[in-house]
Amino acid sequence: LADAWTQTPTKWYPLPVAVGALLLIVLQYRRTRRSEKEVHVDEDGQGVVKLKGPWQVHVLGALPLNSLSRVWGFLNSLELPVWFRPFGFKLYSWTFGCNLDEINPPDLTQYASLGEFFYRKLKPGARPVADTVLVSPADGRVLHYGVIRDGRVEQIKGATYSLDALLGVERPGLPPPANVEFHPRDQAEVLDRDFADINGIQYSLHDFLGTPRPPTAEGAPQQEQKEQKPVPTKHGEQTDASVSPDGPLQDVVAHEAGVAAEMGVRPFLERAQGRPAGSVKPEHALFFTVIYLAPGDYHRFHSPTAWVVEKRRHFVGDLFSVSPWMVDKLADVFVLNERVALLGRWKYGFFGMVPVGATNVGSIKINFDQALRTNVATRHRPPVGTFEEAVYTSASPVLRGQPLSKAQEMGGFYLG
Amino acid sequence: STIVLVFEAPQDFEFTVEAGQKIKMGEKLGDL
Repeated sequence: LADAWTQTPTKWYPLPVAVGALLLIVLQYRRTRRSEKEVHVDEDGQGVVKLKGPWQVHVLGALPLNSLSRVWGFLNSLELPVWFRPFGFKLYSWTFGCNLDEINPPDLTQYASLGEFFYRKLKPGARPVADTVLVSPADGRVLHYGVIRDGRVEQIKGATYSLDALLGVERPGLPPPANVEFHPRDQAEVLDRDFADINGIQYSLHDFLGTPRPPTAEGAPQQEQKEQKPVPTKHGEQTDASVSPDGPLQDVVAHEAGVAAEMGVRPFLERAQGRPAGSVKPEHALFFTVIYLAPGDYHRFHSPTAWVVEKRRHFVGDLFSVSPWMVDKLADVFVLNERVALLGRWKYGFFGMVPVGATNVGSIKINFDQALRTNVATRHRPPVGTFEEAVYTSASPVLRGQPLSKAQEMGGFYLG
Repeated sequence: STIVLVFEAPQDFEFTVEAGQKIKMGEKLGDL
């Protein structure tokens, strides 16, 4: 080796012009990709968010994380031999702390792949729902929580990121969000002026929205009048003399809009126009909380409260790990990563829920949004800071969005 | 994976969890 190292003559050859040109093209492409990754328009369109952190973060940033995530997902979708499944899943459960007593179905041989096991269901009643206004949407660990001040969300102590960068805002200079053709699987149907049937369950509109029942002409509450007539049990069969001749839908829409306006419960779409970041009603504040799902956790997420999702925004981004270590090291990780922002309202005003993808779980599924596709390989990546948008108004004309009850399953994270 | 919740609520809203605490789906996150 020493002889070869010292005595082998070096002979230089001229590179063909085509190879040199190809090299320049590759270098230019890498430079463009890096600048796209580092520059992220802030809420005022002036600031930028760069990949900031120690050397480990920059090493990870140089890796093709999205491609690795998709390969990981493909490998975990491969069907495992039946004899191996109990052993393999028990090993996985032992390693990551899964509780096999609560999974449904309990027979491990029925999970064809690790991906299927990862997206497992729980037995009915395995997660009792607390009687409170806000419950945890998933199993996990609370990373952080607090109040949002000046439109900035605290990631770790002393470091913040922009709320508008997280949720997205329309602003001049950026291409308009694409309207996605939306085919909701779950439907809400108005039964009469006070009740709606949502996925087979009858809800009082006022209880759902947290708005008071309007008084009748005689001054008696609407609820008392309601109790005098039977609650309709089958769609389209009820007859209600109090409903206007135009039909129950128009009546309920007008009625709900009136109540909502009275209570200041206006749709997010309207409130967002011209609203400075972080502004809320008097005596109100904007709160946030971040919940981290570890690899062994149940990976479906549920509605944390009764609310109406009005729109979703899909941000195509990177897929950095979102482990507590990474959150501590990489500033703006929640703004850089691929995510789906679900925006709407609950009884106290604005409500938003943002599932954020990661390297091992890059795919986000929303049950009521069949058009959503995440972690998809694409030749032309959309400009950073833009998002694909879908509006859920067709899901329920009366509620102007997709209604969700507390603890209702919303979707989940897939491996890869 | 991570879930971020952002919501408007009256100022007397209080979280009933601590940072770093493990939590299950459906458990109380906060109250008024």
